[in-house]
Amino acid sequence: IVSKKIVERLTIYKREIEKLIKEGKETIFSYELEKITGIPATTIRKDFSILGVKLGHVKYGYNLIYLKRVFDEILGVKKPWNIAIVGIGNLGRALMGYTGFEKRNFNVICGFDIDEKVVGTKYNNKPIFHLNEAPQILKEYDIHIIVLTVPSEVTESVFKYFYDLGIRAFLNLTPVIINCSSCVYVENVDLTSPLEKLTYYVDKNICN
Amino acid sequence: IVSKKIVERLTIYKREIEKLIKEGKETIFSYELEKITGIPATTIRKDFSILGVKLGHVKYGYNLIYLKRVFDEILGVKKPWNIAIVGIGNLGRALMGYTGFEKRNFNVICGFDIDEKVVGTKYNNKPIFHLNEAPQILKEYDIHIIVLTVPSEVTESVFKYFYDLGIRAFLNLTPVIINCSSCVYVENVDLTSPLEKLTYYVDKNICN
Ligand SMILES: NC(=O)c1ccc[n+]([C@@H]2O[C@H](COP(=O)([O-])OP(=O)(O)OC[C@H]3O[C@@H](n4cnc5c(N)ncnc54)[C@H](O)[C@@H]3O)[C@@H](O)[C@H]2O)c1
Ligand SMILES: NC(=O)c1ccc[n+]([C@@H]2O[C@H](COP(=O)([O-])OP(=O)(O)OC[C@H]3O[C@@H](n4cnc5c(N)ncnc54)[C@H](O)[C@@H]3O)[C@@H](O)[C@H]2O)c1
Repeated sequence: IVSKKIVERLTIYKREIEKLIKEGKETIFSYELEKITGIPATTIRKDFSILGVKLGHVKYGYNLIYLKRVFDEILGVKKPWNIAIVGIGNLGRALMGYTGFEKRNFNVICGFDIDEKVVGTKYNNKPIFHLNEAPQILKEYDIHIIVLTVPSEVTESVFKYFYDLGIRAFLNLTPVIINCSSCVYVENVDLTSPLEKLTYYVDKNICN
Repeated sequence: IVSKKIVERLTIYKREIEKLIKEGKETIFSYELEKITGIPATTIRKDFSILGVKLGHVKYGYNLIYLKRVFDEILGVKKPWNIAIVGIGNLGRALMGYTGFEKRNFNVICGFDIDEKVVGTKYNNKPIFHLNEAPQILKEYDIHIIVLTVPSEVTESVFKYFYDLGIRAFLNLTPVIINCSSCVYVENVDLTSPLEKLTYYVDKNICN
């Protein structure tokens, strides 16, 4: 089992490698990956050896298709993962229809909500159940990951409800930081960090 | 002007520092920040010296309030930034109502769309203009950043339209990678990387 920080860097390596493959590149050296990601080449080589990546070819570097295969394997993205979205408002609906998930083997199975106007309907051909139907639906469809797009006031209580039902992985899109015990994994997404990077450049009026 | 990679790390430092301040901590050493972020302490110290941060106190470390003030200054987040959202569908509406932006001095001024049913209405008290009204609206409200939440098919053309109107900073939430020339800054956000981190943990059935 590798540290959380290596997993963090692993998704960065994978994303950049996928971009390079799309651009038609075949190999890469660790110092080139350093230029693209900003992660020191020594850290990259250390990570690769911990992750079990074979040494790169002295003349050509690492083969990109090989790297992607190894990383997909480690990240467990080869298996299809069933996910459910909780809180089918604006953001929840956008995620129910997002094609980016299916392409990476994430199947959005259904949604959960408490609003009578929404429960029992379908969005993008996926059913929306009432929150209190979750116990049997999670088992029936083998759902292991919950995406939270509920109003901030109910984030903690909805998280606890699904934790008690055995869910151990959450993608939290609400602005509330969830206090969690051990044995659960929460990934928080916040759109303001990318915006702050933009303001740095606009503020200094600089080009790339 | 610092490198893109340092700006990338800067937003990570700032986010972690804000969390620590919220938890009531007052100082931090670079080796503690390394444990939290995974960024080597040598890189942290080098970044801090490039960013003009005063050396930490030998016994106590760096003062967190001081660090946040310096980083806010550098990132230009002290000034209010006017932004507009283009494509007021599910995702666009979620962003029009997102409280996380106002808290960090980002003012969502308005939206742009082409759908007659949406143009001329308001969402969360903010007006939605037709795309062809952008030339005068951007100037009138001093808008410097555009958030793209349009369908993938039109990402490139809408990007080009705003680039030609002088916009140099874009937050791209569509799955299309925009080919951009120099002198423009695009931040791409993709929800599948955080999901891939989750699958690593669920797959290995490990606790934090
Ligand atoms: N991370 C980001 O960058 C970002 C961006 C936009 C919005 N958000 C956040 O996403 C969340 C949703 O935003 P929105 O614009 O879609 O809001 P919304 O009000 O349109 O949708 C909320 C939905 O949650 C449902 N709901 C309420 N209580 C519930 C409960 N106990 N169990 C299940 N469902 C429940 C409501 O019925 C509604 O359908 C908010 O917390 C918002 O702050 C985050
Ligand atoms: N980054 C992510 O993780 C993520 C998540 C969900 C959705 N998305 C993406 O966000 C985008 C929007 O998703 P959605 O569910 O809100 O779609 P949607 O169809 O609900 O909304 C699209 C809106 O764009 C408008 N539009 C179409 N052409 C336009 C043009 N030329 N100029 C201005 N407006 C135009 C439409 O009228 C509509 O209001 C899609 O590209 C989707 O793939 C990304």
